[in-house]
Amino acid sequence: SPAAASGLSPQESALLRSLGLSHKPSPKSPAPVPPVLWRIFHKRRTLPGPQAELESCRVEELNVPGSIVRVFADQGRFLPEGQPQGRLCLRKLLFFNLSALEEGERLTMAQLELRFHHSSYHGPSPGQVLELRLYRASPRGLPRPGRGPLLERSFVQLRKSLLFDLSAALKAGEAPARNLALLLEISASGGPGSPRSLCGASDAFAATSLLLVTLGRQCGAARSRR
Amino acid sequence: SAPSPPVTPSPLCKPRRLYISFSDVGWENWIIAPQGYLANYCGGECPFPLAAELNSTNHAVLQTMVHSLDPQGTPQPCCVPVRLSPISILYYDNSDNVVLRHYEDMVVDECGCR
Repeated sequence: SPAAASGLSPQESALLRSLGLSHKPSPKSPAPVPPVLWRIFHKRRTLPGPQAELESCRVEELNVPGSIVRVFADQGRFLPEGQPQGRLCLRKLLFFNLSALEEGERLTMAQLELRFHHSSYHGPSPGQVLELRLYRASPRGLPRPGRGPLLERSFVQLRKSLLFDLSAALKAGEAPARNLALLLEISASGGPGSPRSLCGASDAFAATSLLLVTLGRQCGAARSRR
Repeated sequence: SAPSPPVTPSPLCKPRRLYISFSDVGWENWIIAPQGYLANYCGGECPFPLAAELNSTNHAVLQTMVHSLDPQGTPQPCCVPVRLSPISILYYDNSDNVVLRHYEDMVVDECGCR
């Protein structure tokens, strides 16, 4: 049987399946748990039984419907700037493998987080502006032709963590694709010195992750019952 | 693992303590939290005429009465969970993503005769 082939007892296989898992995970490079997930987890543990039941299909902390919160690590890579303007400081393919999402799950929130090593960068200096653009891309990092950026931001102050709501871009409510590829560009302008010297912020770039909130099938059934 | 039962266990239908330890089942390397939780289970009798006080349906009360008259022919009602509550589990999935998932009906809060 498939269970025997995977070295699991039939009971363990059945239990994992009931928890929505096809086989037993064996994390190879476990990422640290994002603080927001700890907060949601501990808050739910303090709820009394009946209230926990009521909120089983809602994530109060993020104020959206949902029964599963996942944080996907970026599996992309840095790309050569290749821009004639020379103002581009960083060009990176962000690639998220969303194959863990199950059929019947409905997306209710998508949030991208960019984290910077804040301690190594104290700019931008007065008059300097950082511009950030995010495009939908092919898995190889090529921007979709004829498409403007998904979002465009300018910063005169850089924080340790930048959050971007991509729910609209990923059409919340629909089943997301099996993967998501985005092209991130950071450029700098204004202020004294050459554009290159303005790129300290991108050197402070640390990591990025994608948080998705979905409604599992169990919530759909509850909804129809209600 | 089931902690040692109390000295004089009540024979009536009620929740019994059952603690599920994820390390006991060898899941501690992918389940981040909790380490385990109190799942409980239902156990005990549904005797006539007490069944009426034991969260029972009318049918279960009838069945206990018939059982008291014809024990061989009609069994007692079953002592089963009638109210359960969910828990959340924080774990790494098969792609090393961090997942917080809500699972319904994981803790037995109340038992009844059915």
